Amino acid sequence: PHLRTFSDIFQTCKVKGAWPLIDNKYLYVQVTNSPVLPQSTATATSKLTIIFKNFQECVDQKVYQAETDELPAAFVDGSKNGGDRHGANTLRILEKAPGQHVEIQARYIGTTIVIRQVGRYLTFAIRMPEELVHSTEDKESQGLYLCLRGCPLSERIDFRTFRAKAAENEPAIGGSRPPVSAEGFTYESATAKCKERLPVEDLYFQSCVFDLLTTGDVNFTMAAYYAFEDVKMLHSNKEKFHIFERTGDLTPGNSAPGR
Amino acid sequence: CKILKCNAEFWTATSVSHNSGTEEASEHCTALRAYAHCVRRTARTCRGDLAYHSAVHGIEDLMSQHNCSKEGPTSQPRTRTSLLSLPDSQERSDGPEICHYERSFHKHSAPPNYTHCGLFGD
Repeated sequence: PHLRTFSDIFQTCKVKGAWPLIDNKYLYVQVTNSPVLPQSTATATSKLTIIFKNFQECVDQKVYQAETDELPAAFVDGSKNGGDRHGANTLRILEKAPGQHVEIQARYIGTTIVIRQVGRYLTFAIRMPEELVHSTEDKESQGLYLCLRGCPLSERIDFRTFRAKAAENEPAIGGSRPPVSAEGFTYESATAKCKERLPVEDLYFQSCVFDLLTTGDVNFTMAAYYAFEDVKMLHSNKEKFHIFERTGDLTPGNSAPGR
Repeated sequence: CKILKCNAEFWTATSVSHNSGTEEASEHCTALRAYAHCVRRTARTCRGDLAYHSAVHGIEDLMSQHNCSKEGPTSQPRTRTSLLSLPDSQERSDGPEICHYERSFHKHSAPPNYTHCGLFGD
């Protein structure tokens, strides 16, 4: 999946299996990613577990779990808020679109989480106060959490090399090379498809092109589109909505296209 | 330890009553249960606090005197006595100050900085 970290670093990762996104004093988030095609290193999120930890006189510990085709508007115990305590309503689940879009508001920690199912996979977005993000109990294990530190080097996919190869394989006029995607997307047609929803050629646009070329699944166009919509809703700095450079895996002189 | 806040809420709830007889007794039990609930929430931070231990014993005595059941409705004294006329009563009745990150944060310093993380696609 494509990851935008708390420090606005954008990466494309393998991270197959279960990986923690966040673990601090208040919140634990873990995702499970499955290969999108047999023998492919590209994976997408099929399961999400969120634990809101017990907090003072406000909320009981609550667990939220979503899987492909099961995006509930309740915690695993069936409740929709933080329990029986005085401040229980400062944690609540809102169903925005049944089975497709859920928002969890945790006002006691100033946090909003958006979970969506787009096609067969889940998307995740969070807005959290900076001081809470860094409030880890175990300082030594901070490096593991993807939202904080990004993906380990060995788990990153070199998105740019993939894109360059895809562009090279584009058949010249009158040429006979086969299209890259199993579903028939060429670099050009993937670009055109993504432009319909993402007119700015930023990294959301590029990740959309990558996804169409690796899977041929047009649902990923919508995943990138909604991921950007969530950024617009949750990110506090309008200037940083778009990201144009891959800060995590750039090599010198290999910069992303401009606006 | 916020035991004095619980005491104050209880006295506020029981000092203004226009009812009489059984209704008043029922209201008193409701206020006592709310008082007990408030005191229980402070338990961890009130260990060894004399006012806290007095309140715990006092509530038991009062519940016994008024023949109150431990199970039953609990009032939110603030809601009954003063919030009905306030436009933001919904916001105020959904928890103590500490359960509103932005409200409690603003009291101490500048507005918080927010950060974002997202995961999508393949």
